[in-house]
Amino acid sequence: TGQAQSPLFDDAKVRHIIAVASGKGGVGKSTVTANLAYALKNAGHSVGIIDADIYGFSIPRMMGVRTLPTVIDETIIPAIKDGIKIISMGFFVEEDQAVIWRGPLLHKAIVQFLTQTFWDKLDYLLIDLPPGTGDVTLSISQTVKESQLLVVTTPQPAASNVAQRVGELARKANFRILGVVENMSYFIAPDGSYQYIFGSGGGQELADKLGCQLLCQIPLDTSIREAGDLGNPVTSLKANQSAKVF
Amino acid sequence: TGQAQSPLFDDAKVRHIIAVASGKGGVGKSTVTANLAYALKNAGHSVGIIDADIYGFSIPRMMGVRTLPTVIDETIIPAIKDGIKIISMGFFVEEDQAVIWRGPLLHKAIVQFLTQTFWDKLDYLLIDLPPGTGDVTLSISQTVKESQLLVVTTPQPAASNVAQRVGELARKANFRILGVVENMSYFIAPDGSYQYIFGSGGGQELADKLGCQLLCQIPLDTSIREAGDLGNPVTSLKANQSAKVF
Ligand SMILES: Nc1ncnc2c1ncn2[C@@H]1O[C@H](COP(=O)(O)OP(=O)(O)O)[C@@H](O)[C@H]1O
Ligand SMILES: Nc1ncnc2c1ncn2[C@@H]1O[C@H](COP(=O)(O)OP(=O)(O)O)[C@@H](O)[C@H]1O
Repeated sequence: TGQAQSPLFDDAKVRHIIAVASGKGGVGKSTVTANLAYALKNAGHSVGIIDADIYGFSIPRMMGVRTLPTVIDETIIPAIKDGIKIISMGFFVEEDQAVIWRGPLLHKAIVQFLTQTFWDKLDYLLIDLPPGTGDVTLSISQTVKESQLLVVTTPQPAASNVAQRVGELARKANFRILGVVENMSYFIAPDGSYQYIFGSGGGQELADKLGCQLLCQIPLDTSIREAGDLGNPVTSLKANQSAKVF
Repeated sequence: TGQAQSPLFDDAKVRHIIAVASGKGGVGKSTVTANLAYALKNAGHSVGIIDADIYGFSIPRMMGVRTLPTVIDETIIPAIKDGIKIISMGFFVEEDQAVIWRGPLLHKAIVQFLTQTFWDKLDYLLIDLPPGTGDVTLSISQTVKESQLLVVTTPQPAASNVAQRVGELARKANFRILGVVENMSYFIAPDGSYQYIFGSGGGQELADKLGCQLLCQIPLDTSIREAGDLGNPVTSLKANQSAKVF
């Protein structure tokens, strides 16, 4: 296809690119991306986010972004929230509109996000990938020369079965696997007991299959969900216990 | 496209067709489909399941199906578990293989499942749709004349925002909306207190937006997850508390 001619992302000014992936939807991939962005910002780094989850974009809502990006000629200036630069499909369609794009259009939209957005100098650019290993992820890997991959999973052993698919993708796309984050690992009940509602071991199993580390286990915590619904990820509320995990 | 010529599903021998949809992945759509199948069987009905979630098939594992379907000439004889007939993409690809099919191939595969499988007489045929409103769902609506739609959601208000998309789909596809099932509605802690980890109200909000009933609220319950992992949905273990909800 003509994709070999499509422009490459100029990553000269971006120190680290981290793509955040998951095998299935609903495991907390966007929640981890939003909280990681704040954790990196709180540590003094400059951070950008590309919400590439075209069909299920949720970063604008989770980050509580009220300003829109501006477009000057062919250049997109990202929206900014608490100093974090953000670009998302969600800025260009209504939340309740279905996005039904086919392959070539998707590829073009992603390449535009990557090559026509003006990020300036960034320490970290986080890319919230769609769940699974579809064609958007392939387009990104063709446009971005060097990227690291963070894989989010839940504790169910079945969820870790998607490991081979994500691992296969990383090899094909020359992503370096940074590690695995296990989310919803346990719920601390009012009596202090740990409830393993979604089981346990899936994160470690996935890390073993992918030959990388299990970086952390994030509890199932009502305040994480509440913060996401309000558009203020929990790490932006520094004192929170779960924020320390991020 | 030539799809107008594609064969229609002969539903003369099937009394009710129920398509099970969700806006996002990970809300429990396949868990609800598998448990509903057992609940209908336990009530004395003959039941079939089509796992049309091509990219994220999980019905064979959740139902613990060990036998494969057989293909005689052009006819597919479904696999059977506890008297429930089942057909799935999962029977034709390895669980760790990525399925990357584009539009026309997907449409053809779905039409084959619908028109070339020998179901014989069925009281209920359940179709586990892919999450969201993509092209597989559109292909099914073009092939099946009359179907009812069951929408699965979780309590977060944001999850109910996908309502318009599913509602739009139902109108376009002349599905009759049967109702909404809210899953993971509350967790009963060891001290008996109700924990609303994923919030509350999303199910009712979605039912109101779609102009239908909130049929039931299913608790977040470790035994539901364990049963799914073991391939024996909780309703097949009749005595279980959560099974009564189904
Ligand atoms: N650790 C957690 N504790 C509680 N709720 C969580 C947690 N992680 C995610 N959630 C909630 O689960 C839902 C799905 O998370 P999301 O990040 O949208 O998943 P994904 O991006 O994988 O589809 C959201 O409502 C979110 O607030
Ligand atoms: N009510 C529930 N309580 C506990 N775990 C659940 C419940 N519903 C679903 N699960 C678990 O959540 C995970 C996702 O469910 P699944 O049915 O695969 O979702 P979907 O089909 O929407 O992607 C599975 O591991 C399943 O066992």
